[in-house]
Amino acid sequence: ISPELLIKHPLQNSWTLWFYKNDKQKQWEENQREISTFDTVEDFWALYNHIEAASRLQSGCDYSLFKAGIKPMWEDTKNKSGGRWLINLTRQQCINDLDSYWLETLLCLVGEAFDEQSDDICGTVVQIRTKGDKLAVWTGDLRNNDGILKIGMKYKERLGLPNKVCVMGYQAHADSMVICGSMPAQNRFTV
Amino acid sequence: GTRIIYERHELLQLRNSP
Repeated sequence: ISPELLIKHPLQNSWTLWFYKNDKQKQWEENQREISTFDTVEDFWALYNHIEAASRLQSGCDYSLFKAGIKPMWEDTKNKSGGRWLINLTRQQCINDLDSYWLETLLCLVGEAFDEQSDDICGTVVQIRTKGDKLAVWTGDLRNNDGILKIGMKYKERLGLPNKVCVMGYQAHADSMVICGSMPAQNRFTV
Repeated sequence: GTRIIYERHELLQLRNSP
C-alpha cells in the first residue's frame, strides 16, 4: 500500500471548531462550545463531513474555526488587538452561497492560503441570523495594515466576490466592543 | 521557515479519502 494512503496530511496549524447556540438562560460563554480539534486534512474532512451544514443551522447559531488555543471571542489575548473582515450576506447569498462561502473560508484557513500573512489569521466565524447571515475572518493585529489588506484581497478573490459590486469591510474589535445597538462599527479598511 | 500550504484542489481531492 502506498505510504500516501497510510499517512495523514498534516496541517500547518491545529484548529478547533466551535459551535454557538443562543440559549438566553445561559451566559454567552456557556453557549460557546468546543466541538473538536484537528491537525490533519483527513481529520478536517472527517469533522466537516459529519456536522450540519451552516445553512441548516437555526437562527442564532454560529460556527467558529480558530487556531487551537484561541477562543472565538474579542477578549482572547490573540484577538483583542485585531479585527475582522466581515461579509454581510444578501438574502440571495444566504440562500445560494452560504455553504460554499463557508467551506471556501475553511479551506483558506486550513490550507494557509494567505501565505506569510497566515500567521496573523486567528480564525473565522459564520453567524446564522434571520436578519442576514454574516461571515468573517478574524486577524490578530490592527497595526499590520499591509497584511490586513493582503488578507482581504486574497479572501475576496477566493470567494469570487465581484470587485466593484461587493465592498468588504474590516472592523476593529475595539470598535465593535463599544458600538451601541445595531449601529455597525466603522470600516478601518475596505476592499 | 517552511509553511505547509495546500491548494484548494489538493484539499478537495482528499475529501473522501479513507
